[in-house]
Amino acid sequence: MARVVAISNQKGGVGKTTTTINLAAALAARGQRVLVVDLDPQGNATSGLGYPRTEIGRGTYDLLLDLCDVESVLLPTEHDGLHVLPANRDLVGAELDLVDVDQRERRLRKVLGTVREHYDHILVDCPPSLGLLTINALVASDGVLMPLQAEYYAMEGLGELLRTIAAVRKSLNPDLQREGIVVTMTDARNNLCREVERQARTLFGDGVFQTVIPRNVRLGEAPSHGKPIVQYDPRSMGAKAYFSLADELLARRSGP
Amino acid sequence: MARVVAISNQKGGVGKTTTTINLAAALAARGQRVLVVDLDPQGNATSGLGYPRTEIGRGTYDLLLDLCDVESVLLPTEHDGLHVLPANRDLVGAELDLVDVDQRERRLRKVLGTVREHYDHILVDCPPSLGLLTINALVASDGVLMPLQAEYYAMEGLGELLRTIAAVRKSLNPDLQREGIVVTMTDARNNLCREVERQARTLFGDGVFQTVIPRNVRLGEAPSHGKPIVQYDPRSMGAKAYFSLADELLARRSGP
Ligand SMILES: Nc1ncnc2c1ncn2[C@@H]1O[C@H](COP(=O)(O)OP(=O)(O)OP(=O)(O)O)[C@@H](O)[C@H]1O
Ligand SMILES: Nc1ncnc2c1ncn2[C@@H]1O[C@H](COP(=O)(O)OP(=O)(O)OP(=O)(O)O)[C@@H](O)[C@H]1O
Ligand SMILES: [Mg+2]
Ligand SMILES: [Mg+2]
Repeated sequence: MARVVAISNQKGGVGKTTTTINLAAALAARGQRVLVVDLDPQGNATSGLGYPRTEIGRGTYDLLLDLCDVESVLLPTEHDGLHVLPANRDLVGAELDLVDVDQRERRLRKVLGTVREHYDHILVDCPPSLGLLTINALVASDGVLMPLQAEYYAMEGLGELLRTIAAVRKSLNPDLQREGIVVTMTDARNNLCREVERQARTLFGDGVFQTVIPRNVRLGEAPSHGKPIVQYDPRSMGAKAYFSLADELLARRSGP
Repeated sequence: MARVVAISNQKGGVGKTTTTINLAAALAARGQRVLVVDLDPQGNATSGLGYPRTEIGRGTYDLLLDLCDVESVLLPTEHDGLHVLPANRDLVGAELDLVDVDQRERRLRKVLGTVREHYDHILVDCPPSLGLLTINALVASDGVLMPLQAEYYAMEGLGELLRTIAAVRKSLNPDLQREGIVVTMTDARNNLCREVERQARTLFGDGVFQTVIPRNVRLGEAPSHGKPIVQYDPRSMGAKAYFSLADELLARRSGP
């Protein structure tokens, strides 16, 4: 039975999509069965896994509005054991179209209930907001993984995100836990980066993964080839970091 | 009479807030009267101009829902000639609260109509989405300035943004023009950055500002001091770039 994890942070550009794709591929390379769900209207997880936006017919929009079943949306990837539920263009209108739908916050949870048994992990890439799409992801999830860019504005937004998680746990999904915070795009030579990481570890202790993701040019290049870093350049610092994150996540799960 | 410009791109983390704050401060340093409107629930433009989130009472949320007038929200900054309409926490709920409001897309336009005569420029910082807050900004604006991060995913999203601008021009604001695209966080030594800039200039020609904003550590540091770069470190590459952008914008306005 899969554990569902939402990759979320309303701050933009902090590495949500990059973490979703590369953690998923690293877990698949470790023999796990993984499903990526693209819940961001931008569709970056979809194109980063090799499917240009123009090639997508049915997508997560259709699943949320109950217009078709999961089998007709599910796509394989070049990586064995890694599948994706792609985003289609209609997703831009999902939040308004869902406003009058019954149980609008539980739509994704219902969809994923039909496929959880086929995977070990389901990773949901969220848009940079705390609207109805992100709420759907939090209600459907067991845990929330929060990429934290090593920058000033990123720390500012963390409080709002934690409040939202607590609110969802209280009213809609009592099992929702924090999977952890992962520091991204960090540069060990930069004071500000070191300061953000230090502050996060002081405030959240073990709530922050030991693994940090360094800023690495190859991570920025991989999406233009439609490949995760573990396929594009498996010896890069970026690939090593995401393998380490996958191993740490697996160790925490089977922990003491 | 002020020209209103929305700083918008639904892709997250591309430099919208950094461009809003620093272009505004550079214009003010050139003797222009400037108003920054923070329409992003994250409130980064507000804190980047020196007002911590916790200090904000009434904000743009109250203006959109017609709960008070502009005078009771308007704040000065350390920079002469630069004022700000701050974001308050309630803004997180604005898009849902506006759904049933009459003329919901024109709320900001109505608000700014009462202050335009006091400024030369009004810059509206938008959230990373194409929802009702961004639509309000586009309906209220004369032009749209689009920060384009020199990265692969950023190019992908540009088409959707241009389609949205065209749709708003057709149905809600016939005067809406493209102010231009400004390439941000670029590194001349990086192939991907050069490639994104080359593609943008090929596709959009003069629609792309000559000025590019380099990746510059000081730009990332300035917000933690609550100051625009032109105050925090006026001799930095970041400050020079935003002065150059301000000068280019002014030259285009009074152009041939
Ligand atoms: N560790 C890294 N090193 C270098 N570049 C990175 C790294 N992580 C992400 N990037 C690049 O930074 C940009 C932002 O990352 P990404 O798109 O994953 O963030 P996001 O949080 O998903 O953004 P959004 O809020 O728009 O969904 C992308 O262009 C990506 O390729
Ligand atoms: N030219 C630059 N050089 C270095 N750092 C930069 C530059 N421009 C922006 N930054 C930093 O990159 C991060 C993203 O920039 P910013 O917050 O302005 O983007 P945004 O588009 O407003 O993000 P959001 O989509 O969350 O609103 C911030 O931490 C900012 O300090
Ligand atoms: Mg993303
Ligand atoms: Mg911003």
